[in-house]
Amino acid sequence: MNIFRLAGDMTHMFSVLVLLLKIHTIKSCAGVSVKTQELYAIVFATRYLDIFTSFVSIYNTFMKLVFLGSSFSIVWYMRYHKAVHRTYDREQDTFRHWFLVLSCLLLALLIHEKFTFLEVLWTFSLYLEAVAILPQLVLLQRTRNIDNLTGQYIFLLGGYRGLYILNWIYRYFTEPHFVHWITWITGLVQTLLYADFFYYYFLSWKNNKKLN
Amino acid sequence: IEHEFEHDEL
Repeated sequence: MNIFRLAGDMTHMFSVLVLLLKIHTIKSCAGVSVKTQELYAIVFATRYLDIFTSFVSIYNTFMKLVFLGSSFSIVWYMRYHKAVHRTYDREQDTFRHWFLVLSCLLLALLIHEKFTFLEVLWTFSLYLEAVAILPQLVLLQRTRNIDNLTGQYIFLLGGYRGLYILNWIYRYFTEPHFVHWITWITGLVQTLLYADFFYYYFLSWKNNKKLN
Repeated sequence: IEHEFEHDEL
């Protein structure tokens, strides 16, 4: 464990907790894409299958449960909680995300480190996470104004993988033969997808203007 | 045996 990875995990945890808190307290999911939340639930479900078979540390298991629990409860709130579901923007959140799932699955079957069930699903979860934010970014461009919490959620979510890139650089130089091209490339693609969001987010913060 | 690449990251 290094400071970059710890900061990345904390940033990631805060992003999901900010979103869960927003939805739970103001009972609204305006501006939030349930498709991105469903993709993230699939990402965690397929990445953390080894939670039962391999124990890394208390921290690791605890964080996996936090991410699994928060992503599935956010989907539950947005799909089945009456008050929250009413604020869901069905007309605007139209990204056909099942195509993302299918293409990532095919890609994982083609490009992976080891052809085992767990390893292919783990690779699939990396590919899917890289593109999971797309429905949310598309929804963002359609909805005029987004509230601060949703903006903070996306900012933290984009930031966490950027911190992970610093973690990979650190591990590459400190651990012999620590090389994981698939993880690095997907992590880079994922972070780059946030580039224009970061740009507008920074502008709105600098000019102290509403993000739009 | 080849070291089982354990995914120690989240």
